[in-house]
Amino acid sequence: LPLSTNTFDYTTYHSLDEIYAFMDLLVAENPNLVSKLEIGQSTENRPLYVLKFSKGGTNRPAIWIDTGIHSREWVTQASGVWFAKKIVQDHENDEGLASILDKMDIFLEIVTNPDGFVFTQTQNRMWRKTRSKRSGSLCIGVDPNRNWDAGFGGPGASGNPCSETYHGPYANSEPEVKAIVDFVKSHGNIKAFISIHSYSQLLLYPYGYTRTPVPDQKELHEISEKAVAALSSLYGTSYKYGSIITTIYQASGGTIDWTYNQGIKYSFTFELRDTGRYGFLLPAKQIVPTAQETWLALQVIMQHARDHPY
Amino acid sequence: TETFVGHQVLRIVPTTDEELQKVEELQNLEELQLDFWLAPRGLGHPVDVHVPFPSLQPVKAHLEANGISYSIMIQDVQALVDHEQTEMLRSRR
Repeated sequence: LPLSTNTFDYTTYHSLDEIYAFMDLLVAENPNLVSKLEIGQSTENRPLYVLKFSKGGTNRPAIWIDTGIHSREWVTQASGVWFAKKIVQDHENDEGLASILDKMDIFLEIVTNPDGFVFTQTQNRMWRKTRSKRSGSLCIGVDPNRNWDAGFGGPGASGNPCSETYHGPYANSEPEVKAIVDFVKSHGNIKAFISIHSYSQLLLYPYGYTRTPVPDQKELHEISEKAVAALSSLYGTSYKYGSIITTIYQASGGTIDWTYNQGIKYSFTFELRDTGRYGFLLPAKQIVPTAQETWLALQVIMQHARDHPY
Repeated sequence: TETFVGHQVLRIVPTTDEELQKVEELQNLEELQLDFWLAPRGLGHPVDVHVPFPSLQPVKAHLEANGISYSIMIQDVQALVDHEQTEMLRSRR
């Protein structure tokens, strides 16, 4: 294992153990900024770790970022590792980030679906769902992005346990989802929630389960436009943006529909690189450029949340 | 461990409602073990489908019989997975 996060290889994919070891190194190197929380346990009893970046205070307004909820989308967990190091590296010398951390905390869950992630590394690289098993069901796993209590079970998810978009027996049936639900409710002061997927190069905001526009549609669309412009400015990567249902398809029980309905206005989902050359098998050499460009968009969203308290 | 030797990912861009319907029909054929990386979502939007080797011939026949053009996005899924593993091992060393 690397001796420090400075010698960690950000240009390759890593195992769950290596990512968890990275987290511990980052915390040990930066005890005044970074701490590690365990918000729950997965179906197979793996800890669900969240990194907290804070300059102090109690229950300050916060930003939540998660990666890897769909386990096969490896560029997202790898980007999450890069984001964590970036926050530490830049928290003093980057004025924008420093000012965000002066007022807000950042929570980052890098491996949101650890059971699925381990399964992709050991059994089936293409595994997407959780690894929950239920008696009487022929197939394993629930789509953790269809399991939230927002339009749950509606059109845009499947009731077939063998489907890749199986919504599960009931909302929050998956401990990986329930852990975030409980954390968001208990914290109560999260102002921006960003859930990161791949692929397709999209920046999306609610809703996915209904065609009814969200009340804040205009503002979210404007933020998306600015964020995508920032992202594209680095390498020219082209993104589309809009509401989930108008930009891709109807999807019920989705993460950010629930977070928005909880009152977290700045709720977004990213679909990172690429648009369909490698798909989920994005070459490792694209990890860092993907993370770098995405970081620019994340900063736009975070700065907007900082400047528009509600 | 699941292997993907001979598996391909096909990209289909439905341009008519009929084509879209024919592609959606594939979603219901569970025996083909198709994995839709990008699900059908409307005309002009790409559909990416991971096709196991045994299903390649029937799927391509279905598309060609219905005059639906497709491209091969990933020629050999296993080759990419192997490369990824090699990269990870190299990095560890």
